[in-house]
Amino acid sequence: TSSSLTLRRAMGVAQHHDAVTGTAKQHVNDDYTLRLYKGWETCQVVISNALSSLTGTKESFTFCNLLNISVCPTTEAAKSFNVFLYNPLGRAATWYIRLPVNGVAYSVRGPSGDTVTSEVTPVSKFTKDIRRERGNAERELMFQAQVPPLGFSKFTVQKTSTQERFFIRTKKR
Amino acid sequence: TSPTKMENKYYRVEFDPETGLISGIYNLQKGISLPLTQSFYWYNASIGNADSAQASGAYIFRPNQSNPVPVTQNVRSYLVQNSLVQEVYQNFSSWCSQVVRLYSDQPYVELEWTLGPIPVGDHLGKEVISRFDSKLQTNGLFYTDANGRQVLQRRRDFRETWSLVQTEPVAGNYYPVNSRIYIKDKNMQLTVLTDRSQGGSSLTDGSLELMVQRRLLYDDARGVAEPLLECGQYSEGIVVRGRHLVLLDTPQDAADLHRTLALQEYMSPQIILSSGDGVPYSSK
Repeated sequence: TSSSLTLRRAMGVAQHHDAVTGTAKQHVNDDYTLRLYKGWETCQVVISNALSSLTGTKESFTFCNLLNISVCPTTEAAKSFNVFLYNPLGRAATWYIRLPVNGVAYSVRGPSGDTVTSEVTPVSKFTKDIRRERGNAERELMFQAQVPPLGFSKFTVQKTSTQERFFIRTKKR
Repeated sequence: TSPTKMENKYYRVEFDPETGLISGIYNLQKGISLPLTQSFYWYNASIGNADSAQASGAYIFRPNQSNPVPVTQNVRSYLVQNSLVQEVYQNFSSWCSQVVRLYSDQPYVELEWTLGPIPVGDHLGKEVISRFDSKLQTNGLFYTDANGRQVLQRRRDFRETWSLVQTEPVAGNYYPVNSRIYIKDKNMQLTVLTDRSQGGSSLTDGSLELMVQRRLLYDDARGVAEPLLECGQYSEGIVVRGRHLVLLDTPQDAADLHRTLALQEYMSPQIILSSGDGVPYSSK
């Protein structure tokens, strides 16, 4: 079961001008943050259920909240994983996706099974400095994702050896 | 060596080889160029003065002088060039850095800034801004979106409905920026999209600034009874990372892109991951 009620309540509370502007006492701001976090946690179940319905597959979906500092235990450890992107816009859109990884080479396949151009770059020192012990990804996998309007795209990521990567590139060429 | 330029099919960004700062942006499709500098500065927060005992605090933005202090005059920078993205990493100080990013086929320049923990060991409250300085003839006008939808024209040291006597030359010209701020002349428009609500202004012609973080040591006596001094998880202050998207276009065409891009920023996708070992499912 899932419900968006917790987030709706948290958003209701956060309509107060102190929450909008951050002008409350610190412990009150911390409480606003906690409420929003709990709301987001319950909405993850809502999204998981919706995705299960849309894809026709029930999976254990995971969400990474610290991608802005290149932290995601799932992508850092897994040899293969799927990436789902839902586009809430009424037109097709393109986003660049960056995921923290520890491998050197990955192949990314798009919704129709074709190889998507991707590359692996080192995580910057700037990012390593601020994330502290919250993650240890050495690299980021980057690819361009196209998503249809009001719909989702699924990308399959597979860790490869550098030789396989070379083979895939050569074959594509 | 410091990088001197980066380029995709839409934009070229040039950097000053002496300072490492951005020195110009070129829209290659429209054939327009704008020499500008972008850097980080901080306002020293007022603790009250002879004119007024009002201190800068959670409710009140009140710098103690009109000229902000540059975080640095020169940045250490390096370029990372890949097929999908080019990035120039700029290190302003131990607590301020920025990545200037050009994706291969995206029509904007992305500035990803990381700020904090803001040092306050010198007992000075700091309100940090990112400022763009250009030669655009803006005649005291700039534009901000008041509510995320309607863009309003702002005029420096002026109010629509009463005769203003400006007593706070900086704070008195700050306005809410929920998604975008821009300045323009007859030929060019410089637009900056934000990823969160910030305060912004244009304090001199051709200049545009956004406040990105604050850390203050005094309460403003407006009811909070606390200074705006977040300690964060590690008790040394918080670190904030955010993005500004910079667009340079003609005033006639600018809205075409900044409206679609701002919506895309606001409604960016949630990334959802799975291991791929699911079982067939039907809601029935």
